[in-house]
Amino acid sequence: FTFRRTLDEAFVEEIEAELFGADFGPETVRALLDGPNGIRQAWKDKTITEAEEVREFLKRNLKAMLTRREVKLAQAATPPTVILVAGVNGTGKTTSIAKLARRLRDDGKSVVLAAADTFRAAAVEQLTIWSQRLGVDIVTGKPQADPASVAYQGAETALATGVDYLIVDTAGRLHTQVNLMRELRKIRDVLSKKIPGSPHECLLVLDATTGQNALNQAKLFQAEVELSGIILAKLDGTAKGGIVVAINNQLDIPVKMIGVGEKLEDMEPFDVDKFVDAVFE
Amino acid sequence: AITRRFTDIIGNITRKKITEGNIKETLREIRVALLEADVAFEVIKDFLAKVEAEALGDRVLKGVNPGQQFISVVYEEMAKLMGPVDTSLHYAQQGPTVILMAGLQGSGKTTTCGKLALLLKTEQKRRPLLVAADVQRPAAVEQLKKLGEQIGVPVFSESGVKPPQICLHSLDFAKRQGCDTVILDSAGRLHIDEAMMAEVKEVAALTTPQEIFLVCDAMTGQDAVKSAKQFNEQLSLTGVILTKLDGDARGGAALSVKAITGKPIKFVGVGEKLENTLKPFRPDGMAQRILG
Ligand SMILES: Nc1nc2c(ncn2[C@@H]2O[C@H](COP(=O)(O)OP(=O)(O)OP(=O)(O)O)[C@@H](O)[C@H]2O)c(=O)[nH]1
Ligand SMILES: Nc1nc2c(ncn2[C@@H]2O[C@H](COP(=O)(O)OP(=O)(O)OP(=O)(O)O)[C@@H](O)[C@H]2O)c(=O)[nH]1
Ligand SMILES: [Mg+2]
Ligand SMILES: [Mg+2]
Repeated sequence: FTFRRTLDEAFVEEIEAELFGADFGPETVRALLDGPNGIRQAWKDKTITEAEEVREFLKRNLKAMLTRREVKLAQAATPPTVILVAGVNGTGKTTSIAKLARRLRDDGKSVVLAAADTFRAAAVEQLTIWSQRLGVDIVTGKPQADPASVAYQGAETALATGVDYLIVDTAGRLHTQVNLMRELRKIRDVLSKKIPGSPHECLLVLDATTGQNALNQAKLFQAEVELSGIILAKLDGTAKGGIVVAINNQLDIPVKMIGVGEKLEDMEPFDVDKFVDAVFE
Repeated sequence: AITRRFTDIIGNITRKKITEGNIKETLREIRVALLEADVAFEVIKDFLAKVEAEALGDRVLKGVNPGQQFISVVYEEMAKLMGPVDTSLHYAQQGPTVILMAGLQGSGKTTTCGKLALLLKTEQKRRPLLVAADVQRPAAVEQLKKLGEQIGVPVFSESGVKPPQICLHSLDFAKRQGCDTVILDSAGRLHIDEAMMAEVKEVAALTTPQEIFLVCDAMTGQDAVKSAKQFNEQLSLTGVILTKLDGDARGGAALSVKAITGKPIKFVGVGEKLENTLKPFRPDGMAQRILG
């Protein structure tokens, strides 16, 4: 005998708490509950009559909202394909780059890393250790060197060695730090001058535990360097990362990869069904 | 913005009272503002219910509408909930004072260790020792060593040993070196990782810290309650440090964490450098920032 929940206002409030708890944010939750395709309307139209139907209904709507489905990484017409990785402090950029490099390496691609975070203590050492564990080359500069010069060196090395992929790590920076955002644009410009058409991927790393501020981050990074995708890290925690729906809807940026742990193998292509189902687990 | 509407509330009391009806719209606006600010859903519900219950029947001030007056009550109660100002650091009566930093991955623990060491050295004339007890993140020990070099503070590390033993050994090292304050860095960990939570619990058991800080990122969303609750239950925190407040995150996590744990937010991180970027937490300023 299973206790069957009644579809009533109390139940809808529970669902609302669940949706907010997943960091979908007021606009998205409003649409899901009170919008023309929302629960309350479906309840009124008798499209939904049982409590059990509500979550499935929401899942379908959420999956429909996540319109962008590209998870494949770009591949340039001629190598190297250049991937620039950016984001605010501590989101998981350096670790995500190591994971990306592992996937590419296991896919038979050659990779070189550029340690263009020349600012933070031991940032270069951190990426260097990953490069050693991966068996891939790394380009580094002097401490406090201009990050754009390291990116340039990386591009030169990539061209000279005919490697398939160049991945450029950058320092964490708040989207509100105008000079640092300008520095990021300069890194991007230096890459595109040296390797026309690059960066072929410009990925923003978001921390899944971040709330509504992730939308501001995406907006401002998008304005500065035109993002091609998002890596949503730390989804192995309890945070659901629901903000990516608003990012998809308002900025049209796809989630390409998710980080699900701290090891090299802890990265998966974004799977809309898995992601949405996990929200309600 | 909401806060602009209450800062000029002064005046005489009228015969009008705050009722459910005349603050209904304002309540809705405040709720949306708090959700946009990342305050946890359940915390908003409990907090607003409590403030509403207390405000109902209050006499309205002259020249102010009930909604505006209610906002000022919300602001006062929020500042009160997150306060009082508490930047206390409990020093040991004998032997070194031990401070443990814990929290989720990337929240700013290692950097905050450096900031605190510098603050204690320059403002409190303490002789701190930094302990590099994160042995799993690549170059974590190196990171803390570099920060120590920058501020002239010694860093203790030990290879081939687990974090609880590293921390225990650091106390003897501190005594031998004449360091009176030991700041223990720790690896970032998930509150749902039983082994890692057990590990940091063991560190606390072996070193009996005078202060155990949860280092929490100011941009944390609804998850803040889940992680803070677990860290508090496992570690009996003595305080919270909110980092990256120099960004534009509204910081609703501050209200969530205080409401859920009851532990004081003592400091805030407002920058990546080590100098002058660790400030006392100001509840009224935070309330204003959260309300927007
Ligand atoms: N649990 C978990 N931890 C992660 C994940 N990705 C990264 N981390 C951890 O998050 C912390 C920060 O990762 P970094 O790669 O140094 O982050 P970053 O963005 O490069 O940081 P900065 O360069 O300082 O801005 C480290 O402890 C990582 O191990 C993930 O998917 N899951
Ligand atoms: N803007 C800003 N950045 C900060 C602040 N505190 C720390 N950071 C940055 O946040 C990033 C992560 O800081 P860490 O000290 O490495 O974080 P952590 O908690 O030790 O990370 P793990 O050990 O991997 O869990 C780094 O880029 C720091 O420079 C702050 O108050 N403001
Ligand atoms: Mg990094
Ligand atoms: Mg650390």
